[in-house]
Amino acid sequence: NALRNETYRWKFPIPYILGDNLDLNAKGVILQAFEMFRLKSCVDFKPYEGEETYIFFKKEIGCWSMVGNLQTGQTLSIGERCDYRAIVEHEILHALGFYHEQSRMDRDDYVTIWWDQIITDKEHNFVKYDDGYITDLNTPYDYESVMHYAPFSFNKNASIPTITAKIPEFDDIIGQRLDLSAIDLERLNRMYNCTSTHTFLDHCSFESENICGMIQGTRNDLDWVHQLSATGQQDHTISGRCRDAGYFMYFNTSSGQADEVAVLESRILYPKRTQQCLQFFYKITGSLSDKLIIWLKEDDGTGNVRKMRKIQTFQADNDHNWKIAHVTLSAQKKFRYLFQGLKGNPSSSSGGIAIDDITLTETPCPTAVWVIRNFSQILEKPTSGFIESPRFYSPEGYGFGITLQPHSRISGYTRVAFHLCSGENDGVLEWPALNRQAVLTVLDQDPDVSKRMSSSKSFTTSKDHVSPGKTLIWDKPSTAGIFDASCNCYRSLSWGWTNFISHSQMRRRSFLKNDDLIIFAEFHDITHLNYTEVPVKPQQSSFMEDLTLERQKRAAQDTEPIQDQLPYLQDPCDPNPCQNDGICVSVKGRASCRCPSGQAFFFTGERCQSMQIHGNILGITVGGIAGTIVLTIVLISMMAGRQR
Amino acid sequence: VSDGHHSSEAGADAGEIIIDIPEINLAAGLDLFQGDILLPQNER
Repeated sequence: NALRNETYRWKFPIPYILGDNLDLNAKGVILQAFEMFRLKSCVDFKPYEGEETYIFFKKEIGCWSMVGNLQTGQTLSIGERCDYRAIVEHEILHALGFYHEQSRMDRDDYVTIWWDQIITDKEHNFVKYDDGYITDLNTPYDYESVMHYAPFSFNKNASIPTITAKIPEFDDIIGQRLDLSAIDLERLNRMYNCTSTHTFLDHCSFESENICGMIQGTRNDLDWVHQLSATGQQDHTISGRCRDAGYFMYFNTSSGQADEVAVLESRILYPKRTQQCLQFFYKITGSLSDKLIIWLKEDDGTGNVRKMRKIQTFQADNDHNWKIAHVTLSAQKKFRYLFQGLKGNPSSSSGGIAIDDITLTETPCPTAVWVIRNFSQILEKPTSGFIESPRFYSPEGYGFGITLQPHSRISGYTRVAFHLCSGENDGVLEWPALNRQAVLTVLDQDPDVSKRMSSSKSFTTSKDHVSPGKTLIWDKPSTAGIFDASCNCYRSLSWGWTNFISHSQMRRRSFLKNDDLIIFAEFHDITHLNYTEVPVKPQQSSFMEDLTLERQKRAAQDTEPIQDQLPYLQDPCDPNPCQNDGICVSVKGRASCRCPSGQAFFFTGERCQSMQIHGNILGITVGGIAGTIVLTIVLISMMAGRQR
Repeated sequence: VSDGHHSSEAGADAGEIIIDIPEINLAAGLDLFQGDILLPQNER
């Protein structure tokens, strides 16, 4: 449901300002939403540096936006309780030029609007747009769009909906606030002609014979086998959905000799940032001495990808389930990643090593990963009990855990919450732990990261978070918490969401693949986001201009993601510096012009600025002119001799 | 699953309940176009 008028479209990156009246948590969530657009589309954002058009994120009353680029600089409000990633994505999609899904011209074919149930004078919320004004970008009606409103929006009676789907199965889906849907992204990428994204590098579920351009290592005799699921060996991609379906890569360790290896190499990849996260699923069913080793092979400085670095080793254990793994690569030049399978003891192995569903992104790996097995069995028990995760440590050293209540006090929902744990670093850490953002993500395990619609929620620790006994929750857990023998630590009161995710949402998509629920958790200091606002179009004295520029520079550094950008991220050929239709090529980060050449003329110079004539053409021309002159002189002299 | 009662502080129920954009804006007394769209002055 996108604006047709192209004058309302943005050029990327979109300049933004994070107003200082925004809650600290909202600032962090806005940056998370930017990262999601960078991962899944070509939409990009940059800190404002005096451009005419920009988005000014502010905390006004409510959550709202304007539609499209108004070419003037525009406000987008992330007010109280709007600081959720999906809500920020919804408002940014408005700013990018999208209206609500249910205001499509053809919406009455797909949903019913119960006009008599709408609050009086709120009917305008359900108007439709003419297709002369908006376009569906040739995509079907999307019940799953993050731009769709939920059934009970603007209703008079709390239990009677105002909008329902013509196919009742979708009544549970409309109004989802997990993430951008696949069709939201298709539209966005069509509208802005996206052909690539900023932080996605590679993905492979091994479903196709070309195994995503991966190659078998040539220095060893054994190969990984592209294997179809069979009884006893299920793949991960479509695990549990179909029998005898789905492929994975397998290295049999039950025969041959110990220390034999098989190596699987990725194709060559080109990083834009300095940190990559390799996520994959693996299982080791062979001997306990089997190993899976991850290597990085980087450009050695001469253009050859041959400099090896051992990154991480995964050792077999008695757990034969699919496990999720995250490996930080930190490649700065073109590279390949390698999976090395190593046979431990074939005589004690009756299986092997399997890998599946690889994703490589230029985003940080999660700090904490908690896997809860057999979750559907847990959901089936109608208990009000809860599960606590093991203790994890944040990058700063804070101990923390996740509390999960499968059946929260809101029927049909699971509560997910965050708590602090006492830990070995408590003596040196800052207490209370304020201005730290906790991010909890229930992972949609779709093999394709662009199609994942994980549920992610964040809050930032504040002095307003107090327990019923009026003690600050974020004080030292050894004084504010209660001892828990399971972790031999003190756990503080948990802070979270009673309706984090619904049971019906969890049973859809791939939240419970293999019957595993996977939760990621982060806990990062975001104090540096306290002052991010920069003035608009400064018209000040040179001293103040310097001060402003310095502040803008600092804000730009502060608000960008933690990861460094590689210098060649800025395309030296944009804009094209070559004149006379020269083609620009980036050579080692510098622009190099390939100048056009015609049959008679060609262009030279660093920027193709000089026109020259081909030597043979010049020779023929000069020779021809000289010959003509000589012939003319001879003829004139002969005629003059005859007259005499 | 630890059943019955909360044996630790971490299990207690504190935090927020997520509500959607129309509810947030209605509760705030906002009456924007389609719930959350601010129209430019010339289009109002």
